[in-house]
Amino acid sequence: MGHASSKGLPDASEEDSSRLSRLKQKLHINRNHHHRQRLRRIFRRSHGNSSGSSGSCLKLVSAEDFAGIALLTLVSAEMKFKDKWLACVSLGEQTYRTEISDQTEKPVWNSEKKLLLERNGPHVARISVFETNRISKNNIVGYCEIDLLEFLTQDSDSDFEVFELFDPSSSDIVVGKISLSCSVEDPIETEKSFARRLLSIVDYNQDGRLSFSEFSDLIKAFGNQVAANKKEELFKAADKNGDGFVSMDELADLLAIQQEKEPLINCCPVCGEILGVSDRLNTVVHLSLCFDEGTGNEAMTGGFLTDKEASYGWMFKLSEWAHFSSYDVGLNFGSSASHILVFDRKTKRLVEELIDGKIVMSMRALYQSKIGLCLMDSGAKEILYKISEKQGRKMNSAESAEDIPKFVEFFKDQIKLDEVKYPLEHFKTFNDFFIRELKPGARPIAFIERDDVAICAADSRLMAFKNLEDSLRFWIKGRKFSIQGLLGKEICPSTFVDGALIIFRLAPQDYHRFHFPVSGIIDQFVNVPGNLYTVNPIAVNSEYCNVFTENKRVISIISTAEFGKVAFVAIGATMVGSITFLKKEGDYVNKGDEFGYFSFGG
Amino acid sequence: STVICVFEKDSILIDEDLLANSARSLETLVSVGMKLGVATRKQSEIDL
Repeated sequence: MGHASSKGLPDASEEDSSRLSRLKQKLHINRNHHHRQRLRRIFRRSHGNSSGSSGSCLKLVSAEDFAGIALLTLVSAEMKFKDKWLACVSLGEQTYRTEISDQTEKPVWNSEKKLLLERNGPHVARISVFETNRISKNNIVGYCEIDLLEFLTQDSDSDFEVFELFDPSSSDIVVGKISLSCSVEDPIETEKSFARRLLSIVDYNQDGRLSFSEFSDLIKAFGNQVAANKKEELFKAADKNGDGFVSMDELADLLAIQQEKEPLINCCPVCGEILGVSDRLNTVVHLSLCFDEGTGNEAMTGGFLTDKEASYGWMFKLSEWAHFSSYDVGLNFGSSASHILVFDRKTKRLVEELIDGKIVMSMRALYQSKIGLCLMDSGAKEILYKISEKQGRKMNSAESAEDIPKFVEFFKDQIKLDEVKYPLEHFKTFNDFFIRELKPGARPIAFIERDDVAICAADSRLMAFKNLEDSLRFWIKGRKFSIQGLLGKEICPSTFVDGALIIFRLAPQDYHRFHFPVSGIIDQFVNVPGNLYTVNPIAVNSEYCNVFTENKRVISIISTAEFGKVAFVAIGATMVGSITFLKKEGDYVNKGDEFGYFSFGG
Repeated sequence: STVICVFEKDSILIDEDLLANSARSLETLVSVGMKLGVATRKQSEIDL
């Protein structure tokens, strides 16, 4: 256990308010009944007995089933030599780390992390301090262990406490001191901040309130069929001032009141976990933490070093490809399913492509919000790349072949095995199957004898625009999109400026080889390194994200007699970032010939 | 993953159904080999 050796002194002018604040924060963990009654009185006096969300929080949660969010801040340390330091905090299976400090004896981090504390869950936090100047690895210098429940129930006037750090090889030797603070988040603030986060995710036009259609998306994502069926009624109930919109406060009130009598939220829109209907506080705690995970709002990062960690957060759900590992998409569709409408050219009918609601929510949160933008700046790009590389290794392993039958069954209406050149037993890895060839003639080439007729280059969802302006008006919303940006500096863009733009988007179940749309000679290939964002319409339609100009891609130029030059840009995406070509510079190619394929990898 | 083809200005007359769907922000499900459009250089000579 750690030993508090000294206490910080609060500013005298703030003493009264900070004490009240701490008392409120400790409201949910104090085990002394009389003391709790006293706290309840203080709480009532300061907040009144008003209706709405604050009123509902007067209901105390007993220590036995306590669940709350503790905000732990690693403030600073005093070490015995100069180095660049980082600190880690581990609680149960979770580990988070601070940034690396400057070269100093007194590192300052001020790193915060919200942690879930449960009565029967882990509550002893181990804090370790590492020197980082070693070239090969970080080296642990000191550690301490702190019982957070004990710490939070101590009667202390200080905002932070100092603990001794022990040498990991001998707990008798003190190697430094660390200052930290820990408080329990006010449940009212937890609920409000949750409502704010929910609102920001479905508030597509970012006007700070929800229209009926935005509100409907949110209710659907909660996975509650009953609620989904009466969303008009719920919207009217929430819209207290009758202005036709639901504000953040109105949403918080609705969630607080409705969740008490008839819970709206059956499953977490982020991780999909089924939530207990009777435990409102735990529901809010779960959702708050889940929504916080990986947003970059918190100063300490989790790192997502393992599959397990990644799968807890929404990082892994940032693309429609996520289900290659879990196969959970579509299995629990229910009311949480969303869809993308596509026009089937063959049948001349509109068809719905189902996509799991929680993936839509996660992708919108990442690609269509300012929060997502912050996340991208705080390391998500690298994580997307690592996930893709790892997925590539997995899909190239012999074990991955076991997943092929499941995959075929999952997409049985969309994968026609009789078109595939080889039987399933032929494929030794999942990637082998993914880049499957088709039998000759399975894809008839339109007007094959006429090189003045261009054809579709891939089994895909296609968008076609006469020029850049149309593509920006109807589809690509990334603020930085341009033909120059797409093709890069090496290729003279003037030839293509104001040219027509055809976008072929491949979905997971599609045949993944791409073909030549025109006949001609391959002039050149240009590799452009970049990120691996999803190329889903949610990202393409986001003004914050520039997937086509920032993703990894290979540009080839085909010289033709009929169309002049045609730029063929193969763009990698999350999970499917590997691009292979079957032709080389100088080759003469016929329209319809195989050009290359996309496969799993980075 | 995605493929984008960029044609030179005024070099292709894209099929009308594809343009019409796209102008409604609606993707069209297509297969390899389906007709995409015709080179404008020979448009006057073509009757498809």
